[in-house]
Amino acid sequence: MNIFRLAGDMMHLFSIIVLLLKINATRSCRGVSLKTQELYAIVFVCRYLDLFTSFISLYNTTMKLIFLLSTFTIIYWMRFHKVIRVTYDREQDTFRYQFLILPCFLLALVLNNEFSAMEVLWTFSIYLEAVAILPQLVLLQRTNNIDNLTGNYVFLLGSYRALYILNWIYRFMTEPNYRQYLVWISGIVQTIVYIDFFYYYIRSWRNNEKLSLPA
Amino acid sequence: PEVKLLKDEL
Repeated sequence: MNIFRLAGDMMHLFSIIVLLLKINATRSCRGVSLKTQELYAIVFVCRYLDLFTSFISLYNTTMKLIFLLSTFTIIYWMRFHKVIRVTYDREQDTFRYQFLILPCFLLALVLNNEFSAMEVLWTFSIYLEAVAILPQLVLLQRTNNIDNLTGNYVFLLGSYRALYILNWIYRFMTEPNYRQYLVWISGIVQTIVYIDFFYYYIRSWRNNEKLSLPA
Repeated sequence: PEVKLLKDEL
């Protein structure tokens, strides 16, 4: 494992910790998109089916379990926790995610490396992850007062994707036969989705202003 | 095509 990959995974882990802490400490999930969290739950469930079929490393298994568990915890809080669920921006979080799920699934049926259930679901998770942040970005645009932690959450998630690209470049140069075109293209699309957010995040940070995204 | 062994990323 190279430094970019490890740093990327750590960013991903931190992003989730930040979100858990924010919701738990403030007893509020204001500004957090339940739709994005549910999309991530679908992504993780479909991708980590190999937990049952293959063992890669203790690190790998632990991280997968953390991602699954934390995402379901957040969803549970937002849907059922008696204090937190009241703070959910239901009226603002209206992104119709079926318009993401269906095309990604159809694309995975057509464009995959092997037409088997496991492989199609895995490919579907790759495509879906690329766009899963969209409901969250739309919700941030609609939120006038983005709190720091929610902004940091999205920034950390974006950093994780950017670091994965560096990881792929590094692996491509150091490992023979290391190629995964579908993952690379989806990953680049996913990172592009964040560019606009990055621009406003860094600008607000440099100017010492509160983060807000233009509608 | 991709090799199955490559699925070591998260």
